[in-house]
Amino acid sequence: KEKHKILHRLLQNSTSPVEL
Amino acid sequence: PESADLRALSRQLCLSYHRHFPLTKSKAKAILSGKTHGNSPFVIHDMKSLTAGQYFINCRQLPVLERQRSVLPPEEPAEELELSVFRRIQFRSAEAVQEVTEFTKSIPGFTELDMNDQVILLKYGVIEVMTTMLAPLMNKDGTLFAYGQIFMTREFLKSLRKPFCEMMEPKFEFAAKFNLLELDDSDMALFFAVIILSGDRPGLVNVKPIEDLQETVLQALELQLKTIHPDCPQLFAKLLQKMTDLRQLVANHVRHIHLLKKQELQMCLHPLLQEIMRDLY
Repeated sequence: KEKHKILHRLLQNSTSPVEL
Repeated sequence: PESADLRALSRQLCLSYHRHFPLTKSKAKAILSGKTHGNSPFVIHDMKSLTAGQYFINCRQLPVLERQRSVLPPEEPAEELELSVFRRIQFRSAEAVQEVTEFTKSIPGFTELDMNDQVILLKYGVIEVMTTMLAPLMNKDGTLFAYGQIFMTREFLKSLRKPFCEMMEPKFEFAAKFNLLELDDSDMALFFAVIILSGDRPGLVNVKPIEDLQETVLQALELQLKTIHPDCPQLFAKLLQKMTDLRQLVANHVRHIHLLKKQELQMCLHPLLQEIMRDLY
């Protein structure tokens, strides 16, 4: 999960802004 | 499933496609053929026009919601031309990953899949989808960029120093062949879902539900292609063959990026793209 934490976050959050 | 269910699925994916992808194939076609009533893209063909074109990259004419979502790439004044172009392309790619993610989540049944499998499907599918999405933005002379506000010429991209000049050419070659299929936006929506729902990606734990979902989307795609393109009975088979080309193209692209990371000490890879490409091929 640590290896793909941004992808996890993108998949779990709704359309809210994602800080990259 | 009944054909009415398959048509409903097609409609749903098509709606989601239009909701999440700002530059559709039909819009790109209008821009590339000069049918946008004087609103033609700014052409980047050399270093001078690249500098001038930065204004267009930073002032996207997008709805407020889209503008809020985007974070502008940091400016690095004395940056080398090649690295600057590469950074901008990377930045747009990271935004595109977010768009594809939202589309992916709207595929019926996707969010009920095992969470780690969702990550794997997205990780492996997203660059293939983005590469396919690029095809309608391209013609033999160049490619649209920054939501269709910029047209970057193929010659300009080829004039960059090695290895940057070699990065876009394979995409132009793929696009030329892919565009011959003359798919429309609704076909593209279903094809994207088929790409994402590939049950043979490495590391998947629960393959059966993924294959079941893909089978339904494949049926919807086949039905739609027969309905919309009755004069091209081979289209479904031809389109599925493109999936093999796409995998090869993306594998080469990722190898190229890994090589760049080693060779170009000043090059920074976007954290999201880094995460996707790590251990990919």
